[in-house]
Amino acid sequence: NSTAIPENKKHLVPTSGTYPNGFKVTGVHCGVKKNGQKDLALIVSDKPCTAAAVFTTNVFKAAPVLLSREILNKNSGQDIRAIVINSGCANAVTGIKGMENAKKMSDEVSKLTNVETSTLVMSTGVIGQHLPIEKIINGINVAHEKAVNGSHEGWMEVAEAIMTTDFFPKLRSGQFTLPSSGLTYSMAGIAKGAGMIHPNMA
Amino acid sequence: TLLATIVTDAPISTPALNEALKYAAKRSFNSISVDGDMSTNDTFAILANGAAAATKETIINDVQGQDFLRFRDDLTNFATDLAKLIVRDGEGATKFVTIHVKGVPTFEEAKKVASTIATSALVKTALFGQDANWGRILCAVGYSGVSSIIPNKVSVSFIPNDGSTPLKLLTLGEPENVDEARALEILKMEELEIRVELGIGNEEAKMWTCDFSYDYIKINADYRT
Repeated sequence: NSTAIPENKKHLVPTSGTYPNGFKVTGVHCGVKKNGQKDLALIVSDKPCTAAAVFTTNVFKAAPVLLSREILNKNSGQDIRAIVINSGCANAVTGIKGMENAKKMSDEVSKLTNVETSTLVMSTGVIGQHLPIEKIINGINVAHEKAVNGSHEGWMEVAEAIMTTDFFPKLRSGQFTLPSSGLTYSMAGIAKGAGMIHPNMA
Repeated sequence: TLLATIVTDAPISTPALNEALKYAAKRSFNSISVDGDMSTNDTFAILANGAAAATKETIINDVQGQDFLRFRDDLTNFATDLAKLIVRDGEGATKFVTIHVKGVPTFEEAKKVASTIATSALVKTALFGQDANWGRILCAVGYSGVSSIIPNKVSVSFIPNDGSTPLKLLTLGEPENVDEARALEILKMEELEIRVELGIGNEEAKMWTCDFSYDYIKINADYRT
């Protein structure tokens, strides 16, 4: 995807970064997108995480939104190990089958990390279509094998794999120090979005 | 759709992380608009694995403590950077615009006015066309639903991003004799601020938005097919 970044947006894409310890990441093409571009991102923590999220307040919440909220509530925001994200299909307004597919995505990653119900799911793309779940399950296994710890290339793959109509991948990282404990920690962030953007998440 | 994930190796308890995330979301991703449409899938999640912690005592837990406040602010700034990238994309946006509404009784009302300007299709097309059509901005302020607005207390300015002199468009409800050449100079810049002073309170809010471009229309004309 990155080869198509317009000249006037290239300066917004980082060429290096400082990434947090203990997260393996990657992005792959699994077959949701028809053009061969990356469409599945995986972030896996070596250690159990505390987690929090806010979600769309749209009445028609997509299956991955409902499932991720349920998992966070069930786990009380603890012991989360992974996030899996697909692009190309939003798995929104997809009824019971949509919920089953979102759960299959989550369960497959949780199985690979050996921690039940520990994976949040996100999807983005066209509304009202079912996920090609077999392709996604295969992609999850490929991504889990491929995921690497803390590399800039890995994080770029993640940022690219969640793109839809985005003109460029959105990735930031940084290191910070706390005033009392003196602890230095790192943050990495990816985002996607270009259109249908007026969030009011809670 | 907006999707955002932030991961950190900071050690932080779930209640503190929740608190920080809510604070950050309100001031970052919930303060942007590209086209005024809310998705079915918007999600902003954060994972913290604590791998940076040397001891158990370093866990951020006290939401009044200095370490929490710094973490919360770092997260907010970090999330705001990511949120701004989405606006800078805007499916081909050519302008990055800060809408800054000041002098309002409450933050919520200030946000409401900022949001109305940020989602006005006519304001956004004028920005693309580099037309200093402040009438459209004022019109949006007027239908924002904030009933306490007093027309002859409202002022509107363009603030250029290069630190040069701002351009007053409307002062206390009276139109300025606008220098169109200067207005065009500012509107040609990739970044600018539209500042609206309502003069009826002390609160303020910012939103970040962009123009509507030809690319935006082309992309969304046949997205599904």
